[in-house]
Parts: sequence; structure tokens; C-alpha cells
Amino acid sequence: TMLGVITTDALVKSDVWRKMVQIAVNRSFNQITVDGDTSTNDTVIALASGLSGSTPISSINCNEAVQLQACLDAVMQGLAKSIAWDGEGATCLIEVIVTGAESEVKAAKIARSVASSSLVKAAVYGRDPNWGRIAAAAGHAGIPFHQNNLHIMLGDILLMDKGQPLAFDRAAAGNYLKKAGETHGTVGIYISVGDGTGSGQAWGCDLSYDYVKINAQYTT
Amino acid sequence: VASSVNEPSNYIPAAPIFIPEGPWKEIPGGITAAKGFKAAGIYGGLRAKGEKPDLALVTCDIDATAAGAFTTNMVAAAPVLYCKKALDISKVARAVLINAGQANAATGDAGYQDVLECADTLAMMLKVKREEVLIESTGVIGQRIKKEALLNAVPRLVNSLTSSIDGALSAAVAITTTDLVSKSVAIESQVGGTNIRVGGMAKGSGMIHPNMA
Repeated sequence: TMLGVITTDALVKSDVWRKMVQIAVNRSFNQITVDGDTSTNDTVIALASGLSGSTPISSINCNEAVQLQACLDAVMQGLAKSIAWDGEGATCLIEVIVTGAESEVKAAKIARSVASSSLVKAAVYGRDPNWGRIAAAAGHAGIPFHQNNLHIMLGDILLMDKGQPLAFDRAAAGNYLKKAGETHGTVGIYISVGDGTGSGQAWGCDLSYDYVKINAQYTT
Repeated sequence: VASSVNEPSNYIPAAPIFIPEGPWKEIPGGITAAKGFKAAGIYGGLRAKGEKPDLALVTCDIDATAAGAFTTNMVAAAPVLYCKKALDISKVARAVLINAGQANAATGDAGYQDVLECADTLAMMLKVKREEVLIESTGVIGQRIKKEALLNAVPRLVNSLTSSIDGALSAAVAITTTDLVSKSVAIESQVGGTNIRVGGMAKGSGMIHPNMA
């Protein structure tokens, strides 16, 4: 289960605040995954006191709303990433960034498909730069794209370009994953699927033996 | 020597928080960084093991504009059903009460009555309307909350409220379950030329694939 409470002293009208919170949730908590199981209790409550003395925000399109939305996105993304980093049994955070999609929503869906793939997660735990699993997970997200436009990077190592697998430095890529695991750091997976302007992010963690241990012992 | 063995940070460390870069600065304070908010986290006897804090309360001194996002799992926990109704009735809220230990999910009508009783008790103490009290629960699915323990702890919880950083940190620890770290953050930025603050806390480690609406 994930729970969250967000507070701000910005002054914002109720209907605008509710829209802003849903947008921020979609860009943060709804883009994380640890084990693919959606809880019965997931909740985010966001409260705005208005006590900062800021200009009242009554439209989601005004400059002030854009500024507050960015702050809300940042706080929720920071917390969301911490949840993924702290995933049961995890040794590292996986950050997936997708660009070149037709829209933010489509890019986000591809990113989450990769972050939630058990095979990708297990490969990261095995320190295996498995571009094929990444490509497959992107491809089954339900978002159409031409596979000849697929471009995959692991950290700063290019694994696939224009749909073609490359002769990358496997040892360097493996070491990148190993170092992230040893330091409980971050593994970056960067994917491009075309020339669109849509980009999106998702966060997950690797899948270790400890995940099974923890959940075999924690009864529900 | 000055730190007490019961300080929340002694139970679990704080998480690294990965705030994206932007026109803001990270500040201490978590959920109490923004003006008007107080928080507390105490041990109320709800957890099956240990004495890590398990009850958190966040309050606002005035009516706060309230929004919520909730699981779209069709088997939603009693506090989720309650909060959705409360936010349908009221655009503002004054308090969020959170317990760890029992999720109060798949507990039927009895679980829902437990939520109402907890909300009523806190609303009475804070002198606010029931629908201005929101409830979140986390822990073992299928178990009702340890209501007597919770209700007995409410006066102590209210008396522990503080606008200090400690209040925010203790609340962030109190909502954790299998988490290895607590998650709390605050930033300050400008909106229309005025400094504003946004803070937050979260918990989560397993059963994580949110689809909230």
C-alpha cells in the first residue's frame, strides 16, 4: 500500500486544486511500481491552507497554477521515487524515461510497462544489460510505434538504435548495473519510440530473492 | 545523550528524496513546513510487533481546501470509501488521521463503522465536522483496526500535535509498515511572486502499483 499526505500554504480554488492533485498523482505515484499489485488502500490526501498570502489561483491555465503544479509534481515525484527506491527487497531504483511518443500519456504508459516488467526487473538484479527484455516490455505497453524507431540506452550506453541491436560494451553495461546495486543507486533506462513530442517517466526497482522472502513471511 | 530512545528517527532512517531540479529549494519540515499545519506521530498499540509509532495525525489550523486520489481497486478499504464520501460532501478538511498495523480492507460493514467511530471521536476532540476528518489506513489486509487502542490514543495524539519538524518526522515514521526508510520532504518556491511551501510524506514498499483517481 502507498499512502501520502501533501500540504501547501498556497491559495487555490477547490476545483482547480482537485485537478492539479490528480495531474500530479498521474505524473508521480501512478507511475511507480514495485510488484504490479494494486492495493486496496492507496490514498493521497492534499490540503491547501492558503496562509502564504499568495495570489488566489482560480484557473488551471494561469501562470500561478503552472508554477504551483510544478511544485506539486516535484514533491510527489520525490516521494514516489523514494517508495520505488524502498521497494521490498530492492537493491536499486529503476528510472525509465520515454521520449518521442505521440503524447505524455502514451509515453508514460510505455515507461511504466518497462518499469513493471518482471523480466526487466530480474535482469537488473542479475546485472544483465538485457536490451531485448526492455524492447519487449516497451512493445507490449499497448501503444503503437514502429519498432524501427526504437532507441534504448542504459545509463549512457547505447544498446539499440533505430530498432537495431548494437555491439555495445557488455562489461561496462554490466558494471553500471552492478555499481547501482552495490550502492542502492539508480539505474537509468532511456527509450525513444519516434519523433513525437510526448515524454513520460516511470520508476520501479529490481526484483530480488528477498521480495519473495518478505512476502512469504508477511501474511495478509 | 539528548536524544531519547523513543525518537521516531531511532526506529528507521529517513529516505533519500530525489526531488527533480527546478525553481525551488528543498527545506526542512515535511508536512509541517507549510503555514497552518501541525502533525504528530505516536505509538498507540496497533502494531503486532514492536513499539514503532503507528498513529499519525495531520491538522490544519483553518479550513484547508482538500483533494484526494484513491485506489481504483474495486475492493477498496473502508477508509477509502469513507474519504471519497467525505470529499463529496465537503470541499475542505481539517485533519487526516492515519494508522499503521491494520489496513481495514475487506472488513465489510463492521470495518466501515470503525472508520466512522474514529472520525467522530477525532472530530469531537478537534471541534470540527466529521466529514472534515479524513482517514487513511495501512497494514494487514482483512484485519479491522484495533479500535479501542486507537480511540484511547487519540487524546495523546492530539496533545502531541506540533508545527515543528519533529511533528512531521514522527508522523512520517508512524505511517510506515514494511518500509525500511521514512519518506518526508518539503520545498519552497514562488507562486506569483510570493513564497509558498509544499510539503509531503508518504509510505510504501510492497503491494505497489497505484492507479489512483
